[in-house]
Amino acid sequence: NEFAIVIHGGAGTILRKNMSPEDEAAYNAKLEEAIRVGHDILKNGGSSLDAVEKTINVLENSPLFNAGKGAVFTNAGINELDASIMDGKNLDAGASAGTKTVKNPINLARAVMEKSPHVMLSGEGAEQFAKEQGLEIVDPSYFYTEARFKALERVKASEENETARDKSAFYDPTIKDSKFG
Amino acid sequence: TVGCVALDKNGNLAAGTSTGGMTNKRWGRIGDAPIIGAGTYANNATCAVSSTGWGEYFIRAMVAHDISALMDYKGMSLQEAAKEVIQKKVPDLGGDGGIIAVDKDGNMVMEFNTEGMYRASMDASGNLTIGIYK
Repeated sequence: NEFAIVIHGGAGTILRKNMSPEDEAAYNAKLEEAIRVGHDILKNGGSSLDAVEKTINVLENSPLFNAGKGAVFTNAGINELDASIMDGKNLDAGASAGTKTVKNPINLARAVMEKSPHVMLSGEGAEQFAKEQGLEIVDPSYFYTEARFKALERVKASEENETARDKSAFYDPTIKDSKFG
Repeated sequence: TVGCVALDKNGNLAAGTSTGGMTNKRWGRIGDAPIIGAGTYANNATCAVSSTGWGEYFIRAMVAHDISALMDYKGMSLQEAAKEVIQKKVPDLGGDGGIIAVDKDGNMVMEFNTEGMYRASMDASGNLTIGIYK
């Protein structure tokens, strides 16, 4: 191929029996929308970096995928986002980790690569750099989705149950409570 | 996690990955997505790779760079290198996940060892493939 593009939206225990036809259609449609953005850029002579950034923006802006809007939640109930990008021409690379207010982390990773002397920035420093570069900053609530928040609550509940179950193993009738050690 | 790899008309390869990380993560845990060489790698001499999987194992296996290195130092094809890393090296460590990749000749690979991976590819002729399940 003179040019080519491939995308992914995450791997895991994705089972046909767990997905409704409507969900499947929504994922297929979003994947097609995203890859066509990048393919058009390449077809018109655009750069692979632009194709990568703009295609990932479509996926980051969709609540269907664990990136950007639709990101999963940390134990503290917030969204911390990471991204990286690399240019095969000169092995240049950029990355950002742990940001909470940058709407499109892949854009920040590219800015780190092209506008800073570093490869990776993290946390508040990365957010400060994003502001200085004029990238779109959003309120952390922008990333919230009901489905991901419920997933966090499920994980926490199962973890607590486990602890509760473990704890019951140490139940001491004399103190009518659990004691460890 | 989402990712994209691309080859443009000037023969330049690029790769990118973006993620929200892992549900219920603590202590500032970082996975492979922002780690160059693990979640993302691109080299015009070999390939561009974007990963999605159990981050700790993809970091330890340096998955994205490993695939490029197998092509570079052992002359493997992109398909062979991706298979070796995703179907052998990562599971042998106890991890799981997948990668998408394109090489300098425009060959495209989508290799994963999980039940499914949301994925799509499109070549210069506009042939589109979309997949979710294995």
